[in-house]
Order: sequence, then structure tokens, then C-alpha cells
Amino acid sequence: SLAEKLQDTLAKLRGKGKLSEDDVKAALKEVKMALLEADVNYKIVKDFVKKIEERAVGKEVMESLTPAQQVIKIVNEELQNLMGGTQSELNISSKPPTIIMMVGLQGSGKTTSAGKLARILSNKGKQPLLAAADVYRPAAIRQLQVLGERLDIPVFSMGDKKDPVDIAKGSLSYASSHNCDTIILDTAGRLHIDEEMMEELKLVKTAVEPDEILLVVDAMTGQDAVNVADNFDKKLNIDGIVLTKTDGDARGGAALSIKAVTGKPIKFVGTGEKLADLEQFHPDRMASRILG
Amino acid sequence: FSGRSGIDDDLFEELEEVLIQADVGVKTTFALIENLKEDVENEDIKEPEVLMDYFHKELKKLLQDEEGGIGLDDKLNIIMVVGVNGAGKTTTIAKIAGRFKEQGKRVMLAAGDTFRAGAIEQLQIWGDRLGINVISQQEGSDAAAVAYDAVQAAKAREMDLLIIDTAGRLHTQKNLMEELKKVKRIIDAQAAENNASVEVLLVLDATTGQNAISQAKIFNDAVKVDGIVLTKLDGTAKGGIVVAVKNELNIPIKLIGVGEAAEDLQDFNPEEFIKALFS
Ligand SMILES: Nc1nc2c(ncn2[C@@H]2O[C@H](COP(=O)(O)OP(=O)(O)OP(=O)(O)O)[C@@H](O)[C@H]2O)c(=O)[nH]1
Ligand SMILES: Nc1nc2c(ncn2[C@@H]2O[C@H](COP(=O)(O)OP(=O)(O)OP(=O)(O)O)[C@@H](O)[C@H]2O)c(=O)[nH]1
Ligand SMILES: [Mg+2]
Ligand SMILES: [Mg+2]
Repeated sequence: SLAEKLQDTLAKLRGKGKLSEDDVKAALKEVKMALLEADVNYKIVKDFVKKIEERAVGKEVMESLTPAQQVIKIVNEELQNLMGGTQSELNISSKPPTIIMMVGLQGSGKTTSAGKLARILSNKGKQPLLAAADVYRPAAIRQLQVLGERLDIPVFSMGDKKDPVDIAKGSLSYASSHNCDTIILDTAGRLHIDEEMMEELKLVKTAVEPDEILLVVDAMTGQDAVNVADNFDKKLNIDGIVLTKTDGDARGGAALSIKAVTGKPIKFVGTGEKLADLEQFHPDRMASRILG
Repeated sequence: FSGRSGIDDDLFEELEEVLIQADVGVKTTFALIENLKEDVENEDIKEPEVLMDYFHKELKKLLQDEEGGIGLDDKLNIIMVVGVNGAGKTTTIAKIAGRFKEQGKRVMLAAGDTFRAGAIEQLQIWGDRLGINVISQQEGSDAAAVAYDAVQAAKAREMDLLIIDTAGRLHTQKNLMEELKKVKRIIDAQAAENNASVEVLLVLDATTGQNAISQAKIFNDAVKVDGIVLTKLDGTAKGGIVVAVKNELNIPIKLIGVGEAAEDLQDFNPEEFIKALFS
């Protein structure tokens, strides 16, 4: 773990008294390696290590009897500052229905997360409606309908020959006539560089003005996480992130990169394939996982 | 790199940056650059352009395998497709099936994901679109039973190729990896009885970071992977993870996915891949 590596690196100076510049450099190199191995974006790591360096050459580390522990403490603090701090509740509309729109790359976990979110809202006493706006992927609508059946939550669909904008609008009328106070709109996976598909999302956003746009990101995403998040955020002004598949052993550095580049909060984490597997995000847990 | 005046630390740092940002990973990047530095000494390389050309050739050697793409034997060929959730297994199966159907081969599919909502229907729709039969059972049935039925059916109907879909699973889920081993055992046993060949393809998503190495290791330990399919290369991710995987496990990279349609499948071409890595 990073803590152990830093202990080793700085242990050689036990009894030496003060840290030298080279000692600090060595410690920072360990931090850089740990974050890169955890998939944090290269440029984000550079900026982050600079921040650590500014504090590491200060008294708190240089004159400490346990410099390694001090560095770890600083890294942890800076990581948590980056990861947490912002509110992670869903936006609720003052005029129902509240509309939540799930967006993201292919296979990231949008449809499954839509079902999981509907379940959480239902348990909170809400009347959610799932809306099937993925008209491209074979059996995407069927997939959402099966999840709805399992949860006894209604699924609005207009089949796969209609425009997602019309489906989104249709879900609004359906929600009002069926007393649903929250709509969770599932959209097709798409590339952030697919102009036509990104435009489609913009049109859906304009048509129904979602209260919450959630970017669904796979926790095992590598360096590209920054490109994806930045693009989706610039084009849609997302409200938050759902980080999926955290039940694996990916360190999840993408979470740090995405937060650093968009400033948007991670609101939920997917912790498994079952519909109950969605939890609130804990910045401190994520920080220690990234550090490894 | 060609605009540079000489080979210096800055050049190597820039190279490190390109490789790490391409998801080649810290460990593999450092190993590659250390080797490169030695070669610069031994081969007395002075020009950055010569260095890059040399490096491209070294990477090509690493990534090359005599088996880009997939070939079929003159018998029933069974391909089992595995990988973590959402990597692109089902779609890749449709692409491979479409390719061989167009070549006049007799192809059959098995809906081995009996767990996820809509999984069987998803493969059935692909089967309908391609005019290919899909062997399936009820959702919730035993994946091994579907595999067993499928091999029997493929042999009986004299198929050239049977492709078996499996449910996505994280390599860290021990019980699901045990299930996968069981399905593989059934397939191997049936293949032996029916003079069929078996190949396992691991699907890796190009957007994946260093976790791909762990995925490849554990899937390989469970069911011996014969080849890798790298999907979603039509995005902005470079897929450098395959450099690390090839370096550590020497599993051939056979195919790449470059889109969501049936024709979006290409044989892995190391030269083009390396070119894209540095672009
Ligand atoms: N282990 C695990 N699997 C997950 C999680 N979230 C989703 N999955 C699985 O990931 C795969 C992809 O999930 P989907 O919900 O179909 O993803 P999607 O983003 O809707 O995919 P597209 O619509 O094709 O873009 C499925 O096998 C899900 O069961 C999670 O938190 N943990
Ligand atoms: N852009 C792009 N999308 C792809 C590619 N391959 C697959 N996809 C998409 O990725 C998503 C997931 O594909 P699936 O084939 O369902 O993935 P899977 O591995 O079978 O998923 P699970 O069975 O849930 O584990 C779908 O939206 C596909 O269309 C590719 O090469 N490029
Ligand atoms: Mg979906
Ligand atoms: Mg599948």
C-alpha cells in the first residue's frame, strides 16, 4: 500500500532528524506512482502531487518525528478535500415530476442503475416511473421492463421506432396521468465524441428539462475518464455521477479525475448486479481505496 | 517527437506521458522505457526519429502474434466468450457470427447468459437480424445446461461454428468464476466427445484502466484465454492495457471492436494500433 511504501521510503531517515529535498522528492514519487497505478489521470496526478509538495516542504512534515505518517495524512486530507465536500443529494423538483436522466458511455451501467435508483426512491415513499428512451440497443427496452417488473415499478415505453425526445415528453404526460412524482429516464450508451448522439441528449434535455442529469461511469475506467466526463459535462452540465462496479478490485482513480475536472459530486456507487446494490458515496472510503 | 533536437530526459519523460495516458500503465511503461534507454546506448541511437522508429518496431514485436483475427478448423469450432460486465461480449458475438455467416459458414449461437435482465432476448434479436439460430433456455436456467444443449445441437446440425455467450462477471466474484469453470468443463467434455475445437475469447473494454491486467490474469487462470478482443476502440481511449496484458501474459490480441454495428469488427493490426497510440 502507499502507506507502507512511504514508510519504507522515509524509514531510512529515522533518526536523521530533518528531511532533505531528495527525501521529499522520493516520497512524492511514491505518491505519483500510487495514483497512476490507481488510474488517476496523468495530468491530475501532476497537479495533485504539486499540491502535496507545497505542504510536504512545510514544517508539518520536515520537522516531524514521523514524516511518512505526516505525508500520508496530507495526501489523505487533500484527496478527501478533492473527493468530498459537496452535497450528494438528488435534486428534487419544486413542481413534480422530478426528472432524472441517466447518461454515459456504452455498458457503464445506466439501465441497471436506473432500476436501482427507482428502488431507492420507491422505498423512500416516492412514486417513480422508469422511462425507456434507448431505442438502439437490442432488447434495451425489454431489459428495463424486466427490472420494472421485478420492482413492481411502472416502465414507460413507446417502442424502439420513436425518437427519444418524443419518448421523454411522453413519459411526462404518462407521469402526470398516473401520479408518478419522479421519472428516471434511461438513455442509450454513446460516445462523448459522437456529435449526433450528444446532440440527441441535448434535445432531450431541452425538451423535458431534467432536474438531475447523472453521468454513469464504470469504476474501472482508465485515463480516458477525464475526456468522457469533461465532454458530457460541457455539453449537458451534469449534476452528478454514479460510479458503478465498485464491487470489483479496480482502485477507482477515475473517480478522482472526474471530480477534479468537473467539480461535480459523485452521488451514488454501484456495488453489485442486484437491484439493491446502490449506495451513497463515501469520499473517505474512496480516497483510501485509491491510495491502495 | 520528430521536431526534437536530441535524445534527452525530456524526450523520455514525454514518452512516459504518452504511454501512461494511453493506459499502458506505470509498470509496463517503466520497463519499456528502461529497455529503450539500454538500446539507445547499445545501438548508439542519436536521432529522436530513429529512436521512435526503433521503439515502434519493438512494440510491434511485443504485440504481434501469428494469429491476428480468428481462423476456423475443418470441424465444429466452439468459441466461448467471457469478460466483465458491459465489456461488449454479446455484441462482439454478433459481429463474429455475422463475419463467418458472410463467408458461407454455418453458424449457431448459445444464449449462455441466463442471469441478466433481457440478455437472452438481446442475443435472440441479433440472431434474427443475422439469420442465425440461437439455442436458449429460460432465464434463470443453468448456464452449463445451455452450453451442453448447444454443443449437442451444433453437432447434430453440422455447424461450422458455435459461439457461446456468458454472463458478465467481475473476476473478483469467486462463485461466478467457479460457475464459469464449470461451464468450460462441460464444453470441453462435449467438445472431446464430438471432435470439436474450443477457443476462449476474453473481451476487454478499451476504456478500462489497469484493472484489465487483473481481469486477464484471473480469467486466464480460470479458463485459459486463447485470445483477446479489445472493444470500443472507436472512442478516445487508446486501449494501451493490451500492451501490459501481452507483456505480462502473452495472450494474443485477435480482434478489435470499433462500433456497435455487426460490421464493426476488425482483425487486430499491431502497426495501426501503435500508430494510433502515438497520435
Ligand atoms: N458487478 C456489477 N455489475 C454491474 C453494476 N452496475 C451494472 N452492472 C452490470 O454491468 C453490465 C452493464 O449494465 P447495463 O445497465 O446494461 O449498462 P448500460 O450503461 O445500460 O449499457 P448500454 O445501455 O449498452 O450503454 C450488466 O451486466 C450489469 O448487470 C455494479 O455496480 N456492479
Ligand atoms: N462504441 C462501441 N460500443 C460497443 C462496442 N462493443 C459493444 N459496444 C456497446 O457496449 C454496450 C454493451 O455491450 P454488450 O454486448 O451488451 O456487453 P456485454 O459484455 O455482453 O454485457 P453484459 O452481458 O451485461 O456483461 C452496448 O451498448 C454495445 O452496443 C464497440 O466496439 N464500440
Ligand atoms: Mg442500457
Ligand atoms: Mg452480454
